[in-house]
Amino acid sequence: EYIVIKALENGVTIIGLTRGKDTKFHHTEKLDKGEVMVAQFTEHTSAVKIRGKAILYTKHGEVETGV
Amino acid sequence: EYIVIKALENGVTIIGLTRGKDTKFHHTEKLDKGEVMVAQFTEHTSAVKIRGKAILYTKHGEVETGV
Amino acid sequence: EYIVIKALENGVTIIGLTRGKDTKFHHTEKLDKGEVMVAQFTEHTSAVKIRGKAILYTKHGEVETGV
Amino acid sequence: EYIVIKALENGVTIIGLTRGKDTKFHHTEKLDKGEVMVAQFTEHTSAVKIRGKAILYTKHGEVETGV
Amino acid sequence: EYIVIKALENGVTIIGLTRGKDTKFHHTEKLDKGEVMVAQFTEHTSAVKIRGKAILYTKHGEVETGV
Amino acid sequence: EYIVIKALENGVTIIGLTRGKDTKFHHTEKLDKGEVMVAQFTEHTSAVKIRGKAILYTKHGEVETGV
Amino acid sequence: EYIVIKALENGVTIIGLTRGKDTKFHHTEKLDKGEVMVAQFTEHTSAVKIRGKAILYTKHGEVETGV
Amino acid sequence: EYIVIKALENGVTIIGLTRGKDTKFHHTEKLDKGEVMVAQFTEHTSAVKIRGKAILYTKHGEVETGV
Amino acid sequence: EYIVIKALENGVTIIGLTRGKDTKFHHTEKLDKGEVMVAQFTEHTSAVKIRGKAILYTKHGEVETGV
Amino acid sequence: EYIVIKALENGVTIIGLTRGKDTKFHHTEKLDKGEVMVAQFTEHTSAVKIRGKAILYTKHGEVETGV
Amino acid sequence: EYIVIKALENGVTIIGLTRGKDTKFHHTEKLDKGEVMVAQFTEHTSAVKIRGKAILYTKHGEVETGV
Ligand SMILES: N[C@@H](Cc1c[nH]c2ccccc12)C(=O)O
Ligand SMILES: N[C@@H](Cc1c[nH]c2ccccc12)C(=O)O
Ligand SMILES: N[C@@H](Cc1c[nH]c2ccccc12)C(=O)O
Ligand SMILES: N[C@@H](Cc1c[nH]c2ccccc12)C(=O)O
Ligand SMILES: N[C@@H](Cc1c[nH]c2ccccc12)C(=O)O
Ligand SMILES: N[C@@H](Cc1c[nH]c2ccccc12)C(=O)O
Ligand SMILES: N[C@@H](Cc1c[nH]c2ccccc12)C(=O)O
Ligand SMILES: N[C@@H](Cc1c[nH]c2ccccc12)C(=O)O
Ligand SMILES: N[C@@H](Cc1c[nH]c2ccccc12)C(=O)O
Ligand SMILES: N[C@@H](Cc1c[nH]c2ccccc12)C(=O)O
Ligand SMILES: N[C@@H](Cc1c[nH]c2ccccc12)C(=O)O
Repeated sequence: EYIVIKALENGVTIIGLTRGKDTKFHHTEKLDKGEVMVAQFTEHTSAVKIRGKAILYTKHGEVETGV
Repeated sequence: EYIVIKALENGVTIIGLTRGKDTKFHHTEKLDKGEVMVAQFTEHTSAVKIRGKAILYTKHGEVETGV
Repeated sequence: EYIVIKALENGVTIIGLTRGKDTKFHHTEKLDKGEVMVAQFTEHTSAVKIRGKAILYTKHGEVETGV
Repeated sequence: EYIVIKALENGVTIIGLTRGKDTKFHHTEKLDKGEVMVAQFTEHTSAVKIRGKAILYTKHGEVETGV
Repeated sequence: EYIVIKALENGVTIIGLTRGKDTKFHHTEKLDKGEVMVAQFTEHTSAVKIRGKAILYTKHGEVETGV
Repeated sequence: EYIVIKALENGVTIIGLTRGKDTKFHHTEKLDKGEVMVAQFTEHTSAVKIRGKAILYTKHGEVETGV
Repeated sequence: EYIVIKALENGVTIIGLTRGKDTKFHHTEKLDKGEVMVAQFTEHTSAVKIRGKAILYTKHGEVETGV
Repeated sequence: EYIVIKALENGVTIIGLTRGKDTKFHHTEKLDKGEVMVAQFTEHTSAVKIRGKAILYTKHGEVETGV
Repeated sequence: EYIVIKALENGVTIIGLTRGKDTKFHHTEKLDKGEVMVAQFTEHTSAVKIRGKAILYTKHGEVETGV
Repeated sequence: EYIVIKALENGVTIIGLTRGKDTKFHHTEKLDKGEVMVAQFTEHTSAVKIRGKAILYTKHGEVETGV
Repeated sequence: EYIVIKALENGVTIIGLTRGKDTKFHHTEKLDKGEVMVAQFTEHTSAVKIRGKAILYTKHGEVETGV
């Protein structure tokens, strides 16, 4: 399973939340306008948080973030 | 399996309920308007509760929460 | 497998029934109007009972409860 | 695999039949009008019997019971 | 895999045939009009026979029995 | 995998052929008009033969037998 | 995986070819007009040959044999 | 996985090629007009060659051979 | 997984490339016009090269080769 | 699972991010206009970042990057 | 999983990139106009790069390369 995020402005942040008992931020990836990240769920990442204006592509459809 | 939550107002809360004999709140993630969380079901999370105005995207379709 | 329940009034109850030889209520989650719960079937939960006015989203379609 | 039963009248009964050589009733769940039960097939339940007026949602479609 | 049988008259019988070298009737469940049975194939049941007026719902479609 | 046979006349026979090096008839089930049999392929049954007027429902569609 | 063969004339033959290094005929089943055989691929049968006028139903569609 | 070959003329040959480092012909099955062969890929057969006028049914559609 | 190749002219070659660190030609099968080969990917074949005028049938659609 | 990237200008970069606790850039592949890369998620790559004008093809649809 | 590449001009190159910590070119296959290669992802190949004018067929659709 993976999701796709396309930044529509600079400074979009994609935050990986830890899998397990605790839920912490283990990595924050910054995207500039037009940059795209494709990210899987993994042994270390069981949730993802997105801040800023972007388009998120998932199996449940497309979601505009930041609005 | 994952679900997608897009906050339509500030202070939307996404609560992870523990898997196992007991059902407790193990984590609460706060989202501000426009922020999006993509969250899996995991070894520690077998149910999720959502409070506040948001759109929830699941395999069973989209659900407006908070209304 | 998970189901989605959106409360249409206060005091909607979502009851988890135990898996195994016995069938008991092991947890009751109360939802207020607009709150949504997404719940999996698990090692401890093999049936769920819903009381009150809500919308239940399952792979077999949407069901209005409480009417 | 799970089925969904919505009671259309009080006193709808959902009976779990035992898995194995013998076929007995191991649990009867009573539903009042509007109440809904979502029930899996399990290690202990390999057949389910429904009495009274209800709607049964399965992968083979919707069935009105009690008529 | 499960099948669904809705009795259209009293005295509909659902017969479980044994899995294995021998094929015998191990259980007969009687349904009254309107009653519904949802039954899986199991370790002990590899064939099912239906007598009387009913509707049978399977993955291959709906079949009217008893006519 | 299972098939469904609905007898359109009395005396329809459903024959189970043995799995393995030899191919023999291990069981013959007689159906009267309107009776229905739902039968799986099993450890002991790898082929089925149908004689008489019936409708056979399989994943490859419906087949009228006996004509 | 199984195939379905409906004989359109008497004397249709369904031949099972052996699985393994050698390819021999291990069983021939004769069908009279209207009779139907449903046959799986098995540990002993990795190919099937059909002679005579019949309809063959497979996952790749229906094929008229013998013409 | 299996393929279906229907001979449109006499003398159609279906050749099984060996699985493994070497690629040799391990079996040739001759079909007369109207005869049909249904053949799996197996531990010994990883490729099949068809000569003569026939129709080949596969998951990628129907192919006329010999033209 | 298998692919289907139908030669549209004589001398079409289907080349099997070795699986593993090295990539060599381990087998070349020649097809004359109208001949068809159905070939799997295997323990020894992880890529296939086709030369000459033919039609290639794959899960991604049909491709005319040699043009 | 794989994604496909087609560069629409020179100097498009495809960055592989490491799987595991840490998230670092382990490889950057440069594409010139018209070049295409098809890349899997792997034991070492759990996220991919794309910079520059390109078209990204994923199971969630096509995404224009760099705009 | 496999991809299909059809060369539209001479000198199209299909490059296999190594699976693992390092990403190197382990094999380059040259295609002349009209030649087609069908290539899997394997233990040794986790990414593929294509240079020159060709059509690439993948599960995400067809992509023209080299333009
Ligand atoms: N640490 C949590 C992260 C998480 C996943 N899904 C969630 C839903 C709600 C809250 C937290 C989470 C877990 O692995 O389970
Ligand atoms: N602790 C419970 C949480 C839960 C999951 N699904 C539920 C449905 C109803 C009530 C509680 C639950 C469990 O893992 O089973
Ligand atoms: N304890 C029961 C709960 C149950 C699941 N499905 C049911 C259907 C009917 C009655 C009870 C049930 C079991 O695990 O099997
Ligand atoms: N005890 C039976 C219950 C059952 C399941 N499916 C059936 C069909 C017919 C009769 C009984 C049954 C079994 O596990 O097999
Ligand atoms: N005892 C038989 C029952 C059976 C299943 N499918 C059948 C088809 C035909 C005749 C008998 C059967 C078996 O397990 O195999
Ligand atoms: N004994 C045979 C029965 C059989 C299954 N499919 C067949 C097709 C043709 C002839 C016989 C068969 C076997 O298990 O393989
Ligand atoms: N004995 C052969 C039978 C066979 C299956 N598919 C074939 C295709 C062609 C020729 C022979 C066969 C095998 O198991 O492999
Ligand atoms: N012996 C070869 C046969 C083969 C299968 N697919 C092929 C494609 C091309 C050439 C040969 C083949 C193998 O098992 O791999
Ligand atoms: N020996 C290579 C063959 C190969 C498969 N797919 C490829 C793509 C590109 C280049 C070579 C290949 C391998 O098994 O991996
Ligand atoms: N090292 C991280 C990389 C990653 C994957 N998906 C992510 C989403 C957000 C942030 C980081 C990631 C991991 O394997 O889990
Ligand atoms: N060696 C890398 C190759 C690779 C696969 N997918 C990638 C995406 C981006 C960069 C490199 C790669 C790996 O196996 O993971």
